[in-house]
Amino acid sequence: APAFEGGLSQATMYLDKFGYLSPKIRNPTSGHIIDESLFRKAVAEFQSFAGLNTTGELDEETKKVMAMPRCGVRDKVGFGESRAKR
Amino acid sequence: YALQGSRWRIKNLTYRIAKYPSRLNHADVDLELAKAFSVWSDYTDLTFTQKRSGQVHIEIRFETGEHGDGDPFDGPGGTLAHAYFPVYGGDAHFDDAETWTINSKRGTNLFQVAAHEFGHSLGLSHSDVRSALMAPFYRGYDPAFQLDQDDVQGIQALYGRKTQTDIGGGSAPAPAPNTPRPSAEDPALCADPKFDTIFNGADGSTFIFKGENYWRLTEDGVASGYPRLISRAWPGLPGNIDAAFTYKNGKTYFFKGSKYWRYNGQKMDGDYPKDISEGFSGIPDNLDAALVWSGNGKIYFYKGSKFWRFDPTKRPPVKATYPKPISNWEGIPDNIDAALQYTNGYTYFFKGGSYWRFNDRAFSVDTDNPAFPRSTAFWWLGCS
Repeated sequence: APAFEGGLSQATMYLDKFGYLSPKIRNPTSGHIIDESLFRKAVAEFQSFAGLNTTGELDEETKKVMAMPRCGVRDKVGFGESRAKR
Repeated sequence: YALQGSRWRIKNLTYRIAKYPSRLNHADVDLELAKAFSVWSDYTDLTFTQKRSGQVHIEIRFETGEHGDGDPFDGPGGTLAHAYFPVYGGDAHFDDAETWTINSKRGTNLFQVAAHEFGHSLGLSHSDVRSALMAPFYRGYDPAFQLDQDDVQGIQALYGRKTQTDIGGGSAPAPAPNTPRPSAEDPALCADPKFDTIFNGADGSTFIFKGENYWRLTEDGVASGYPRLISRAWPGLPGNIDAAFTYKNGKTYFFKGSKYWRYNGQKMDGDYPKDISEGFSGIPDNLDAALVWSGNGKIYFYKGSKFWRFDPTKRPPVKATYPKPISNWEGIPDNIDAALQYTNGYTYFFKGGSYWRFNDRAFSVDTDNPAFPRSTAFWWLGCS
């Protein structure tokens, strides 16, 4: 089964996991995104990084790239996270 | 390429495969992972030695699901592996639920993924150059795999260039007794050590341009056999260039007056010159200097007492808050001749016969002995 089926919440998780969502734009209690424009900005940043058209829309091309097997290291760093080694 | 911000302070590193993949022969894995390390040692002076026990720098494990670091694997597909940057220990973990394969189109190629992960172990972040090994996506088995120029630049920004060339196997032949020394002093250049521009080529070589001539720099000064004519090495390019840089796409841009030229290596990359106002909207003509800062991949242009930051991925590429005063770069003078981020990661500014080394962390000119500014002739051009 494909790891990425393309739903909005899965895209949110993907963008979060790979460093495109700042903790500021997630609701601290639900974890949901609280500002759609910031979600679009995160999608656009991912598209720019992946060499796609930067529309901010979660289009088919973007979902296709999100479904590709990949490295688990974040693309973007700097949101204050610093994973301890163990 | 992008640098995470940490690197190993030593060049002789050790590794251990603490947990092998469940479906591959151990000896084959040893060989593939050694090959994956050699991708990086081919272009630097790094060495990697496998140990079977005891303390090592880089520990390698094939694990499934949650494996103790809070970043669980997700089964076949999705995330294939992850690795830690030097500051976090450099370890590399691979998802053992993947079908790891060797020299096969089926499954996931162990060598390619390992070479990518070891890039992280050495301090490289993900690159936005699609063809780079350090791009985050797995694009399938490539039987003719070669490290991209972007990756070469990245690793050499961290660890410098290989001092003995043995890329492609075998070591370089010993120089014949009458081979010219790799570095030579150029009396005319030493007498007037001011130059027009300095930049790194896509292969990591550093060049200085002055009038119609150019020199390649070595660790000790200028390479022997120089100066050479700019017009012969870069056909179509005029002399008296104002500024130059090589971007992370491996292309070199030259600026003079109101025009710019783009070269792929030493071949003009299309129909040039073009107007600076066309290709670099927001950047003025008659520049003093330009550089690409690897910390953020942005291009900095300098003219008179001002600088501009150019981000090709943004619209507009220059924010309305620019230009800003060069005095923001504490200790750097106005009206500089040239600027460069060298392969050691430091940023250098040149003016007259002097240069300043800028410390990106302190955001000011380094305090050192001898103090900056220092003599360009002595420290860069090998003049006695």
